[in-house]
Amino acid sequence: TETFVGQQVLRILPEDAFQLEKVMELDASEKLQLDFWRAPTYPKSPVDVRVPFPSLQRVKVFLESNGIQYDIMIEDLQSLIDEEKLDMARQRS
Amino acid sequence: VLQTTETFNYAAYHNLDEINAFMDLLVTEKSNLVSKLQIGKSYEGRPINVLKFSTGGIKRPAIWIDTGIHSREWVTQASGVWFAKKIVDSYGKDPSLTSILNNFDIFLEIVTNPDGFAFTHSQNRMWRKTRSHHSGLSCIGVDPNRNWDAGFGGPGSSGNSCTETYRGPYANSESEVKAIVDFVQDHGNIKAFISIHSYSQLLLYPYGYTTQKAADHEELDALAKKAVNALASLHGTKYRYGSITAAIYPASGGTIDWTYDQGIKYSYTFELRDTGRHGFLLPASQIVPTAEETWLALMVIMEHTRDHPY
Repeated sequence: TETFVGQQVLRILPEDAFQLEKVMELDASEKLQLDFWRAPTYPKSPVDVRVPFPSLQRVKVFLESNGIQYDIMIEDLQSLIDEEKLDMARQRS
Repeated sequence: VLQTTETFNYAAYHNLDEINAFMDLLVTEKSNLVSKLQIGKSYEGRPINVLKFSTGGIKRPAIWIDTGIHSREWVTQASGVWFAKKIVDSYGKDPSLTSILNNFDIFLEIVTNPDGFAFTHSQNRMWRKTRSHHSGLSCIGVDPNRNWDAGFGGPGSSGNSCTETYRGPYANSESEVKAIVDFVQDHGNIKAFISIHSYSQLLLYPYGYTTQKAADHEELDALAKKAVNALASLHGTKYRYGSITAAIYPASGGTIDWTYDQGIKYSYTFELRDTGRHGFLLPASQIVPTAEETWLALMVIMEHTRDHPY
């Protein structure tokens, strides 16, 4: 079973066309293995991305160095998944 | 063991077996109104089931609703279950739904991507695509919402099998897509086609593969506005609406572009809750409110379809 330990979902808010282009660069990078839940579209439109643990630091540094605003939308993905599983098991019992 | 659809827990997520059991039970309980059709088999051999709600007649005009083509979007499958129960409970009680069903059949495909859905329950909660493997490719799965024969291979889809938006080697390569294509073409009288996804709270209409406006743009836009207003009236949930390209981004090979090009004027796609706290991990407590508010929008589209024959 795939686990998501240490993975976070970031909400990125590109302010302008330049920042949007930078976020699209992230989207194009296969090495980072990012999973875009909401893809980059327009400036000021939120972008949600699931970031594997090994890429987390690089992505955050990239965003910060380009002055791109972001929040942590989901701090610990695995714990949410565990909660969901537990909830389903509880419902069954 | 599920004994009645009255005691089924609509406020919980269920796996494929449980949803299949629910469908069978619903058919048993209301066999005069609902039947189960198998329209094909998934890549891994699972049946592709569709519930047919019908009060009689042959190939009546019909409304199609599908949920969960992207397997990880669990609130859509859960909403589909709720819609099925809502339809049987409302027939004969709600005059509007009753008149719709007296004139139209409704087809509801609750688990549009059964392999992917099973995989999200057993192996990888974040799986989005089908589970097909095409020879010579390094990764498994195709994005079934890029696999339709509508601008196939164009912008907003990927030719790399390892990406989430991989379009597949050719249009309709996915048995889950081909099954619907064959069904829609064979039926020939589907008047509204509504494909339900999550999340990000949008109601979209064609096109996604071109920036060109659909011929019925004004009508589709006005109807979308009415539908999102109805949706918001229940819990205040705000939706944006527009064509796929205008509201989000170009996405070729998409479901409703194909259905629209087949002549199904009322082709829409929903993106259900939320706007970014839980994403695909929407708490189960939000299933029923999500389904309830979506139902109001669905009713607006279905009523409009009934009242505007073409």
